[in-house]
Amino acid sequence: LPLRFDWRDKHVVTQVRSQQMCGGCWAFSVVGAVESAHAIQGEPLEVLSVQQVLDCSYKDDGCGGGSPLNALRWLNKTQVKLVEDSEYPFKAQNGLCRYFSSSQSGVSVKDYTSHDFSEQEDEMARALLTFGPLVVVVDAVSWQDYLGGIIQHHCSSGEANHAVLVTGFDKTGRIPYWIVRNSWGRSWGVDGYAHVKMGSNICGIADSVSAVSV
Amino acid sequence: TWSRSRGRDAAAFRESLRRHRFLNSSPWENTTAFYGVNQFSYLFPEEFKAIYLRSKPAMFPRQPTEMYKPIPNVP
Repeated sequence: LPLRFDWRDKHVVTQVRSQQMCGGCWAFSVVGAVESAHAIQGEPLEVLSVQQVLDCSYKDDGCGGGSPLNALRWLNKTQVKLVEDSEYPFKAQNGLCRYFSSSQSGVSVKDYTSHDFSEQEDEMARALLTFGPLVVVVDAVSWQDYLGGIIQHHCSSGEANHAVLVTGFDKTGRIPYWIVRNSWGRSWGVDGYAHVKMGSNICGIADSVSAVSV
Repeated sequence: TWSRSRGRDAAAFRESLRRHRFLNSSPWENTTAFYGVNQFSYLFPEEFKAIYLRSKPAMFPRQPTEMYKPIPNVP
């Protein structure tokens, strides 16, 4: 493993977005992973529609909450093409699912994997290198007040409540950490990102990990 | 939707300041994260949870550990 790796350096991660007053973190994380997987394939980096996932992933509850796993199952099962955000923009509220013709351009999910990587965070780092940014679900209660630095305490595993996207890791310093893209805007944390200590399953970051291929 | 008032905002903010003091004065030696005022400081934790922490966890299978076998002595 390299000492430091961040998919942002490869220009395959879209800008941090804000979910506003919508509980749609699960959709933001999944769409972020699809955007990156698409760009890693050599395609242009496109901002895809979170609203489409919020409205159409029928086992979830849109801005009322959901599960990345349900969204991935839905994307994989239906082979729905995620359209560009400009085509189906974010409204921060639930809406009726819009359908597009098969000729509409978009990105569909070919496959996904979901695993528990607790006590195997080096394997998780390998998965990050192999597949691209990873969707994870963490305990983010104390993230309400986070300003920066490496999160090591004040959260637990087994209490997951917030979906985010791991884009990289950094082991060059005294405390190795995951680089985590959040969906609370760029003014939160470190330009919209959090740094979470690697190796101790902090905040349950390795408990529910999903990777996407497109 | 939460009914907001200046009094409620102020109370949530005061509680946030108390929380920041606690989070920043942890007993661990290796503390590197810092906590303080941000866009969520006017929310009570239960409001914050209700609005922003809406992802449901799922149980996933453990990532299978690779079995490493010793390489036999070969010429």
